[in-house]
Amino acid sequence: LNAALKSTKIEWKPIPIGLGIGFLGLFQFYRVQQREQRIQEEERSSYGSGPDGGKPKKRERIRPSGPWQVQIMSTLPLKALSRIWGRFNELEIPYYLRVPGFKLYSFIFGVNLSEVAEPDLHTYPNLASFFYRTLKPGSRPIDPSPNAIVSPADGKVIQFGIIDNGEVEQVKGVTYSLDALLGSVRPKSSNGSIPTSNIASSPNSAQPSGSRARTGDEEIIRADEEFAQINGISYTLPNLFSSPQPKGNEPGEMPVDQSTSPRASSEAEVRADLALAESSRSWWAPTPSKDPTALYYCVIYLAPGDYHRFHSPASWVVESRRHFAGELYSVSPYLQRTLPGLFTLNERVVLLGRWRWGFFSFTPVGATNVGSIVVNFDRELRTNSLNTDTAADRAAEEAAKRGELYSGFSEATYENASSVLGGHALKRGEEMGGFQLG
Amino acid sequence: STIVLVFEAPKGRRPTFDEGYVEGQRPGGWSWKIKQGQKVKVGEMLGFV
Repeated sequence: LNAALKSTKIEWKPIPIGLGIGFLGLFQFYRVQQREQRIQEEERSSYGSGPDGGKPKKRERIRPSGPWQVQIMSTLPLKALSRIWGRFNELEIPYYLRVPGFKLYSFIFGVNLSEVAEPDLHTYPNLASFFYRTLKPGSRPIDPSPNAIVSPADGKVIQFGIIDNGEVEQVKGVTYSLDALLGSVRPKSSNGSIPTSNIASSPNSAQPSGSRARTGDEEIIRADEEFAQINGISYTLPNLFSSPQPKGNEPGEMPVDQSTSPRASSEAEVRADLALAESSRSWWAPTPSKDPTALYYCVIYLAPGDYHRFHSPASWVVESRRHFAGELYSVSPYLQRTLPGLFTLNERVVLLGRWRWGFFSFTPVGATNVGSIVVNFDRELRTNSLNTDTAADRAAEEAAKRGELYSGFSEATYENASSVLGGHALKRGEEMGGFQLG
Repeated sequence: STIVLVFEAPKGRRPTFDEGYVEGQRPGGWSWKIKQGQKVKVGEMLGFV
């Protein structure tokens, strides 16, 4: 034995990456199986024993439905892989390999190196820092129109449109609810129901707007009512709009909008008040809801070679942030087509606030390769972190103990004592943060 | 990675007979200036009121 130990030559060989990934996949599969079995046993043993008929549960792992590619992906430990990927990309690249390496990366993913702020590629020690590069000043001119919303990032427009009944269309025919994406805006009402679309109706969520009116005409009426409340005018809607409404249109005549139709003379007074309020209103103040508004959405996909910092698309005030510690599926256009509600599953940071015309939200959604979302004005935010996952599990468990439904996110509000805006103000084009590898 | 913007903007009014009707556009309301699949860069206009 002594001779064998001394004379045997030890030869170290690296483990193939595929084998490592396979092992991690199998291990995760085994772990999930074990956990499912344990939960089932717990439920069986405690059935009918508690007030709610069961034990408090942990945050459930997202189990999406979809084709076999999605099913396989859902068994992989995507967040762990993302973190390993991030660590790997933080390894320092040898000095002489940096320039050819980054040039090869740029060639494959279409990076325009003439725009990069630092022309000497040796200064980037690793791929992570090159990925999070800055651009030369002036290389991205901001559109001068003050009434425009500008692109927050370099990328491809995947989908855009109007939100109908609180549902966002991911691809043609596949929709997800706005509440699932952004979280429920209001706390539970006294009767226990959660109002689902108050942000869709009210430009200022502090205003008690009640349930949302569905049709456009009803919305206009509700808007007038709110305007009357805002301005402290004592008359009510029936008094205000007592004049008979036009019953219908003559053949060949364009349909007439109620907001432009002739009404009682008191409406003219309201309009005059509105014009006066408009002229004295600060740019950031919510618009008097005289104008009927709607919710619009736009989805922009950032490819691996794109500049991965994001900028403010408008001048707005960020009031709160919600961090959803979800999964980290790829957000490639292929998976967006195959996995319904992808954006509502993935880890994301929802920034909520208001702009000139009312509600405004900005949601960076993470992916497997770029799981870390950075918000420059929020130093406490940690995404794709083991700690946040554990904290979310704990919060879910505590909510279940209290017999409440776990909201699925942690929330923070921005309060700037030196500002009267009641949040963090951002200018159009101002850098807000970015996506980092892993 | 992906960015989802959700925002409120005026719907505008229905166009009068003289103004005519353009699909998806109402005078005084929000209008998109992009197409699906279009590549955009930081600062480019997505739409306007």
